[in-house]
Amino acid sequence: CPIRGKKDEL
Amino acid sequence: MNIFRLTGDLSHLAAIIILLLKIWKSRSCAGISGKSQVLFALVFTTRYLDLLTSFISLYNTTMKVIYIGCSYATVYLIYMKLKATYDGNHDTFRVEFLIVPVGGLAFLVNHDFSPLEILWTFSIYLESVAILPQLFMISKTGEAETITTHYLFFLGLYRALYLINWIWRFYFEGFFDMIAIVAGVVQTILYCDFFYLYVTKVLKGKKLSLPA
Repeated sequence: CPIRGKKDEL
Repeated sequence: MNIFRLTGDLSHLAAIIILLLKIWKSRSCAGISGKSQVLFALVFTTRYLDLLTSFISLYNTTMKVIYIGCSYATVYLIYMKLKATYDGNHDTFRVEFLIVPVGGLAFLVNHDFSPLEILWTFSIYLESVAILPQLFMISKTGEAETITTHYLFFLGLYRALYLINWIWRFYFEGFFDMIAIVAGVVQTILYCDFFYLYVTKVLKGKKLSLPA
């Protein structure tokens, strides 16, 4: 599953 | 950050600026779907609420503020300042047919059932279909101004570059976000027939007119 909370993209 | 994501962001920024300048300089929003622009403003508003909660980088914050500012400025020009030039008769896509299913899906398929995460998921799903009213309007008017096709090209290119960015990040960082990837693939696919027309017509100096 994705690395949680890694919202570093626009 | 990698070259694909940076180029993608700059392509996205170019699209947003091209559209805003086109409307501002020509004092006209003819051929532009106000509905798509409202959807994009909604996409940025629901996605960038984390501006209030977390700081990632100066670049991240700056770009988010620019995107939100330009998208609201564009909506303002279309629906207020240059309302007289808005072609409402051809901008008839039923956006409720987009917002309701996307809203429902965001509740059903997300990474975390928290308000910020659901809004982010809603924004990702909505962005993948937000261009439909614009593409629908072009199919109804049967043509598009060349500057509008450049706007659409950069807008479509940005998410295509993001797809490569996600391959890059999976390979080098082991990072992937299935929701963003699936929505990004759908979004890019929706541009395919436009890309074909853009390459075969606009890049050859012809006007983009339908049927092809």
